[in-house]
Amino acid sequence: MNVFRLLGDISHLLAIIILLLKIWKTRSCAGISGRSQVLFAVVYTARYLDLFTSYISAYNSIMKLVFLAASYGTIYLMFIKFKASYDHNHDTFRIEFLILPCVLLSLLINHEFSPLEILWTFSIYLESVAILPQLFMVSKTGEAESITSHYLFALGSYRALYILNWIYRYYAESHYDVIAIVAGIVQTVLYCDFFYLYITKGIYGQ
Amino acid sequence: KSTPSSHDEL
Repeated sequence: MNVFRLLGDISHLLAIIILLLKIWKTRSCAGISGRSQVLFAVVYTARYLDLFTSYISAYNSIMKLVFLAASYGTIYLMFIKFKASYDHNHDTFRIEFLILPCVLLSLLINHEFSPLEILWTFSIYLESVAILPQLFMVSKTGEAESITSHYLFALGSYRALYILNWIYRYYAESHYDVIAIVAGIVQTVLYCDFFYLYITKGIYGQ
Repeated sequence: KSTPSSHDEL
């Protein structure tokens, strides 16, 4: 563990908590893409199956459970509890165009052709594009509540911090994972436009 | 090089 990865995990946890609070407090999921949230739940489910097979640390196991619970909790809030506030009309990104290529790519490019490893690779590829429906929805509605933009800023920062973690691990532990690094860079680049808007003029209330 | 068992990141 290093400070970049710890800050990244905290930023990730913060993003998920901000989202849950936003939906719970405002009792509305307006402006939030349910499709992205479904993709995140798929990402964590596919990636954290190793919860039952390999124990890394208490921190690792607890955080995996928190991310899984939070992502399914968000889906429950969006599609069941506050279903009426879900904005179907603006959440239209075709997620099958994201899932299928990631499935194919994970079968073609992976570290090992084993079920758990293919699922891990699929989750890495899918996570890199999982935010697209949300960014698409924000661009379509032309604005985002301030709380939603803070959520996106924290979520985008988490993988940017992970890039610093990978640089650190390369030099300090000569450990690197090309698949995670390339996907992480793609994921962070997708936020660049949003980061620019968030930092220059706070995209909410436009 | 990361191997299946060594995915120690979230």
